[in-house]
Amino acid sequence: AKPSPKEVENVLSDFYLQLIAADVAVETADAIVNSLRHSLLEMDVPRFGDREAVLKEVLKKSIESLIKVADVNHVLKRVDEARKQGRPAVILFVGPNGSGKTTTVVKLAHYLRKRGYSVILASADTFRAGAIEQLETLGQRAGFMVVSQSYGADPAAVAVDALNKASSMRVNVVLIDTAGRTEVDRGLLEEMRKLKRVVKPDFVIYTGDALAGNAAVQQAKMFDEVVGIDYVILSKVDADAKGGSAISISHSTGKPLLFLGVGQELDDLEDKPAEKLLEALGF
Amino acid sequence: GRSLKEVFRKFLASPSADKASVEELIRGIQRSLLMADVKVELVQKISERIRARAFEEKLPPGVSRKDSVAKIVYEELINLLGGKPAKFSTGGKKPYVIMLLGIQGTGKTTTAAKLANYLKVEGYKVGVVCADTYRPAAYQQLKHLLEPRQIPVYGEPENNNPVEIARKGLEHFKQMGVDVVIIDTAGRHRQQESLMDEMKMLEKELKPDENILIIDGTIGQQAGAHAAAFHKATPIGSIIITKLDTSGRGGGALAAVAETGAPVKFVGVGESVEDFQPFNPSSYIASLLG
Ligand SMILES: Nc1nc2c(ncn2[C@@H]2O[C@H](COP(=O)(O)OP(=O)(O)OP(=O)(O)O)[C@@H](O)[C@H]2O)c(=O)[nH]1
Ligand SMILES: Nc1nc2c(ncn2[C@@H]2O[C@H](COP(=O)(O)OP(=O)(O)OP(=O)(O)O)[C@@H](O)[C@H]2O)c(=O)[nH]1
Ligand SMILES: [Mg+2]
Ligand SMILES: [Mg+2]
Repeated sequence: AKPSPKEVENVLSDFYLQLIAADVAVETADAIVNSLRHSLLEMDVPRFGDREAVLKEVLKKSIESLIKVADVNHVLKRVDEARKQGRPAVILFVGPNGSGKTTTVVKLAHYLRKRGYSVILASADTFRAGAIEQLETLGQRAGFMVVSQSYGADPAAVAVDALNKASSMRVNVVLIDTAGRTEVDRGLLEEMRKLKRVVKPDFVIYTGDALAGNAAVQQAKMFDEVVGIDYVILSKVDADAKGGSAISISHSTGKPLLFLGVGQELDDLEDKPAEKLLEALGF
Repeated sequence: GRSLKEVFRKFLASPSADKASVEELIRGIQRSLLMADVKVELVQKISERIRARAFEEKLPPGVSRKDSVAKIVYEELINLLGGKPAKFSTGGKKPYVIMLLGIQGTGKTTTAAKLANYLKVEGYKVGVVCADTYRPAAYQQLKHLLEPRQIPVYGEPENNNPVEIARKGLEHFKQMGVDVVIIDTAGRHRQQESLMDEMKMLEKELKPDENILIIDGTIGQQAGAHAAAFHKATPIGSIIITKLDTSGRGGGALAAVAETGAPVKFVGVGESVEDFQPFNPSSYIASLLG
């Protein structure tokens, strides 16, 4: 039998609140619920017994399809291709203030080195207090060369400096750390677009905070619209984040999740984000 | 969906406030509050309060049901901010010791500099202690922000005992005769047991006059749970919401206020040391309602 509209609405409104409580953005939760309504109304449910449980099970399965995950091998393949072409692969890191970019840059360098690649880091945050010293210290501790200039220098100049050093030293990968910036400041987003044009990175990675709520959508959307992003990394998942922002960001930008940051140490980079996220979402 | 302004306008333009139009208004308010990251339970609680008061209250003379409902919405939201006074005061204690606490990356260090600068402008002599022994270059970050403003910073980059650093910093500034000491600490969250223990140790040894919880204005539904954990470990005296210059509207702070009973005293509205303002409840509520 087909469920009644009332049964479907009951199940959908509970599901809606579960999504919101898991930090899925309101506009994303709206869209998900609206897209599922039709298929739920068309479902075959048993005549007797817990009919709503059958509908709930369908909703639970739909969560998995909402998380868009990237294959890290695609990134590694690109690095191999760059190596064959005799040039370093370049990855540009962008994102809002305090989302974990600098820490993630060093984690990714460590991840790549474990897989046999040489990496140098570019300290292109020439704005924030202590930013250069922070990356230099992290880099030194982990054994990575950090290319930096002075505060106030043009981020593009630092990036190009790093690219040149990487080319001459035959280093495989250059990771470029940039200053945090708010999506509301168009000028700062344009600065990123200009940096991307100059540096021509193989990938742009957006690092977002897993604890962010509805702002996560607007932040990721604006970075994607103005700069253009290829992958998303969500950090601080270990801070009990439910991870709903991963769904919101996937849904609004279509860009896939590459890693999750699950702590402050070098190894705290999760390369199987889907499983960890489903566990965090707890659906 | 329509903006809450349009929903309110439609409500106020309707001939009378019947149950259906009030329900429609409540739905609009719910959506706005959820989009501003107000916790689901609080949104439900506020809806019940509006619903209950909208039709059960006796109308003052000359006031329409509609105007009464609009006033009720505003009052219920203001109530969520708690009745405590939100103005900074040292109550005459010298030095008045403030400790900043919060999750990683929420803006503690930047806020330490902002609050120090704000208080200096208000006429207080301020000293800042870097008791963050985890974040690389935390001390440099504070010095970079405060040296240009001639606000002294105490730190021991080689020492990894935050309690010892803070105690010596406090003594150092006591000798200098400062009015206020602000202690910046490492970012931490409730799943990091040893860091939560460190925080309890800092509280026990330093006995700050005010523990300020720094809340990221972009935080979502987890704000209440985190605030409760901080408050359970060390009593929170007040809250500062940061990054309100972004798309975040700081709705998470309402849950933090509910869990800690602490008032919001200041907000951060940008990366510069000057981007700091006393908390304004009316404009905060207005932005929550979108
Ligand atoms: N618990 C936890 N903390 C993290 C994670 N990633 C980063 N952090 C912490 O978050 C704080 C901010 O990290 P940063 O790497 O400085 O962030 P950022 O995006 O570079 O910040 P800005 O450059 O100022 O915009 C630091 O205390 C990091 O140790 C994570 O996955 N889990
Ligand atoms: N847009 C904006 N950015 C802010 C604000 N307050 C702080 N920031 C930025 O947020 C980022 C993190 O600030 P920090 O002061 O390093 O944060 P923290 O809490 O001390 O970080 P940890 O010590 O690593 O836990 C930096 O890029 C700051 O410039 C604010 O009000 N608005
Ligand atoms: Mg950084
Ligand atoms: Mg700090």
